[in-house]
Amino acid sequence: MFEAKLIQGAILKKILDAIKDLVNEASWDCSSQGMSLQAMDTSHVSLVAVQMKADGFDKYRCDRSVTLGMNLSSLSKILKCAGNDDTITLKAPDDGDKITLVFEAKNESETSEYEVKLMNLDSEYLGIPDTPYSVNVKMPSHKFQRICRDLQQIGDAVTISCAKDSIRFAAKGDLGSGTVNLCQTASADKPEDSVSISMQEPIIQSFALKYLNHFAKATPLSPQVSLSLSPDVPLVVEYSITDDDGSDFGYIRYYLAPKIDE
Amino acid sequence: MSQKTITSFFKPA
Repeated sequence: MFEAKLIQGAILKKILDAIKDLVNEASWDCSSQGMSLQAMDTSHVSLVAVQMKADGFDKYRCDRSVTLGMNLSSLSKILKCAGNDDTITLKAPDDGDKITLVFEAKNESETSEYEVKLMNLDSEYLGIPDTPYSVNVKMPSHKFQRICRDLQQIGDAVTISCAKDSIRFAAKGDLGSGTVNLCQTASADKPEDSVSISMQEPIIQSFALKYLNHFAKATPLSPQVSLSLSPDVPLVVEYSITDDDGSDFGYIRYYLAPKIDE
Repeated sequence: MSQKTITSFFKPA
């Protein structure tokens, strides 16, 4: 039996909003450690990895590991039926072919129950090397979202370069070009507004903005986003997931293969 | 510019 209860059901709604347009179908791997998912987009250019730790749930029971394969747009449609303040409980019997979602409104006697069909998916699990990166940048997530959205008006790709204590995002296209330069800040009063840059070596790499704009749909999950870059390896865009009390619940990490000069 | 795929960097575990 698998059962996971989340009083702040809105977190699960936000997670689905952040992945459903990138990945159609994926499997949740549920173990005593928590729920995790890894999936590539259909063109195999990007990869998303989600982790929700067991102790972040308000109740978590997983008698034996289960893989819950599902259509994410179906799951997202069902989660739209839950209110932002609802408690969400996921339930799956050991050998069932569906998952049950129970939504309970706060301070009300209303409970709704939905079922989503499970699928057997041939998902390939990719090994992600745990390597240090040349550049790590932490910045406000809304700022990253805005830069990606603005630069997509100019071109299809963004060139990210980092030197000393600044990071530069640049795009060019038929209409002209645009650049956004961010310098490291020291705003200790408001850590969520700060930009911090840690650089081992300067870097310059280009990425498709279409995917970065998909990743930015995770913005409501976290006030800060972390970008990790190294020469000729995929970019990592990470949003940590915290609950209202600020406790660490897990993360969404997106990996994006670079564009290379032919 | 050409787009690389993620599978050219990460291999099946």
